[in-house]
Amino acid sequence: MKLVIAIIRDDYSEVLQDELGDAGHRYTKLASTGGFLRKGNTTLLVGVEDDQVDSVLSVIRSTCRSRQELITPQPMPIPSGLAVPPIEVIVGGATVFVVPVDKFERM
Amino acid sequence: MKLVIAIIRDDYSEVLQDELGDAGHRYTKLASTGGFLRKGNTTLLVGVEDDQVDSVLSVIRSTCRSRQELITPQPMPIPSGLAVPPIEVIVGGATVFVVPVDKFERM
Amino acid sequence: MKLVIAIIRDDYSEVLQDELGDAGHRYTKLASTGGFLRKGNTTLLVGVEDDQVDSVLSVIRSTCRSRQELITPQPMPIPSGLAVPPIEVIVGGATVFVVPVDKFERM
Ligand SMILES: Nc1ncnc2c1ncn2[C@@H]1O[C@@H]2COP(=O)(O)O[C@H]3[C@@H](O)[C@H](n4cnc5c(N)ncnc54)O[C@@H]3COP(=O)(O)O[C@H]2[C@H]1O
Ligand SMILES: Nc1ncnc2c1ncn2[C@@H]1O[C@@H]2COP(=O)(O)O[C@H]3[C@@H](O)[C@H](n4cnc5c(N)ncnc54)O[C@@H]3COP(=O)(O)O[C@H]2[C@H]1O
Ligand SMILES: Nc1ncnc2c1ncn2[C@@H]1O[C@@H]2COP(=O)(O)O[C@H]3[C@@H](O)[C@H](n4cnc5c(N)ncnc54)O[C@@H]3COP(=O)(O)O[C@H]2[C@H]1O
Repeated sequence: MKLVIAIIRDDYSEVLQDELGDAGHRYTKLASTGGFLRKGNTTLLVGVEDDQVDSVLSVIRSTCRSRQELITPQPMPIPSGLAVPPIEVIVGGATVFVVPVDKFERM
Repeated sequence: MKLVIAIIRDDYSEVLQDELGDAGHRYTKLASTGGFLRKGNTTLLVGVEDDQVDSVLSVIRSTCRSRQELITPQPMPIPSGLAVPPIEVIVGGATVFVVPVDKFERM
Repeated sequence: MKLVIAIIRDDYSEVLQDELGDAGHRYTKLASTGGFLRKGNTTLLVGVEDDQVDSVLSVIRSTCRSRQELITPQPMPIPSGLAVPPIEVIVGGATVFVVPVDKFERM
């Protein structure tokens, strides 16, 4: 058993949940916030058998593509009149950690 | 040291927290949402010494019993006039992952 | 790769996030609640290379100092007229778990 912890952009959240459900994977959703952009995002906990980890990763990979965005990083308080040029970041689709599980129980 | 991650129904949340506290276990609560029913539930993080894991599991087991419920799964948008028969699921009391901890520190 | 899970008091949250960002560490923030005081606190997930764990821990250690506080523990419903003496607890700055990661992927 492994616990997949996937942090994804909010706008991928609905479609990823549907895809995971369709593939028969069970999961739990946590509301979270990104450190750099201080914007809301989504953290999913997906507990799966060892041989299902690759299936979960490929569902996430096909659903959450990274793309380039122009972003004004928060929370810089800016004196009015000064325009802060947005910076270009490649915002990923997903950041994924696979963590070992010593014991799993459904009660 | 292990980290017990327990996902429980909201209606078990208060009583489980009291029982864990009474048994001397420290924990942190996260608000979460179930993947299938899209209903709010509770995720508890309980960090314990290795020899206390069984105690935490038995507190959860005795507090969160599974039972059968008739449920209309969300979020199917339904054309009006069409009645969707509820389905019977055995909704568990708790889903529990025990994760190894390499290092623990209270600062 | 390790996942550092740090539970900190809300009043340390902003400064710790700034310090982690300045040190080049990426992280995700989860809103959480303490088990004993039933007060809001902050849980940070910080995924780092193995050789960066000590850097993250020293940033947390220098930002979140423990101190003594007089606290009236919640949620004891108290009959009016009865004054409950506050108790003195040493509320720590941070509770930190370092969890092993089998696989990490940015998609
Ligand atoms: N110091 C920095 N300098 C320049 N650009 C930076 C940066 N920190 C982040 N970015 C960029 O901003 C995007 C959003 O980061 P944020 O921290 O808000 O939101 C993050 C954070 O919530 C989470 N995350 C990423 N790496 C993490 C890690 N190692 N540990 C914990 N959470 C992580 O995943 C979200 C998306 O990350 P992603 O890498 O796809 O996308 C990141 C990255 O492209
Ligand atoms: N594909 C499916 N087909 C038919 N019935 C299904 C189903 N997925 C879930 N159910 C049923 O619905 C209940 C609620 O699931 P939900 O995903 O909303 O809420 C779940 C979810 O938040 C969490 N959970 C369960 N297994 C998980 C896993 N492997 N990984 C992460 N979270 C899990 O624990 C909650 C309670 O789970 P529990 O198993 O006791 O109870 C489940 C199960 O009896
Ligand atoms: N049974 C008890 N008897 C007497 N005093 C007690 C107590 N339980 C907690 N305290 C005191 O109250 C402070 C706040 O605990 P709380 O559970 O609200 O908030 C906790 C909880 O959210 C989290 N935490 C601590 N230990 C944990 C563990 N083993 N597993 C999961 N979360 C933990 O970190 C927060 C701060 O913990 P910290 O130890 O610095 O500070 C604790 C501790 O000094």
